Amino acid sequence: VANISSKDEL
Amino acid sequence: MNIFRLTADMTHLMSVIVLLLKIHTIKSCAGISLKTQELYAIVFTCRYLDIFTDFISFYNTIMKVIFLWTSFSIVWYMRYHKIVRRSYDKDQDTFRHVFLMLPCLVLALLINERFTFKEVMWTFSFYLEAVAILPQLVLLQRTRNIDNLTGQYIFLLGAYRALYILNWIYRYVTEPNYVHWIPWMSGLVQTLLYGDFFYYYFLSWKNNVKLQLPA
Repeated sequence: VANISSKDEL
Repeated sequence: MNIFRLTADMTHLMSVIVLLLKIHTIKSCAGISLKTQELYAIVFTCRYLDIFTDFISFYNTIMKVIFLWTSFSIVWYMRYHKIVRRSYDKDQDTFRHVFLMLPCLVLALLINERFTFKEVMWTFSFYLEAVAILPQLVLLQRTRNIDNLTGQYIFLLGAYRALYILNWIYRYVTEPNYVHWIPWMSGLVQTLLYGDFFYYYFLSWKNNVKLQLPA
């Protein structure tokens, strides 16, 4: 499961 | 932030600058697909819904603002600027948005990391970005004369996603729990769509001749 909070990419 | 990611973002930024340069200095958008530009405006709007709710970094926020602002201004110039809009090849740019948006929306509703509005929109933005270049590639095929700035713009746009793939590999290897299947798969599809264009771009560069796609 992906880490939802790690959306630091553009 | 690793070097691949930074280079990718800078390449993306450069692609936008090249396009705005063409619009501002030559006052022309010849060879540029308004459909693709409108799809990008939708892509960034849907992806950056978190701009006010989740602060990640100063860099992150500034880049989001830049991509949102530039994508909407490009659309504005192409639609409404009294000189620029005259150079738009309306009759050649016939791709229908709905044929790209609808399947992406359905896919985002079915395959996402979490079934919430923000998550589905975020997912939709990746699916849509992967195929948003298609109207531009179709227009390019129809346009016999591809000017240098248009060629460079599309090359930089393709290179940006290709560099993101290196960033994803690097992060997967170096960071624990770094897994993002949705951007990975759609990013891969997006890069593959540029394959043909890259091939002819390098060929024209190697032989030092004007870029032309086969009919």
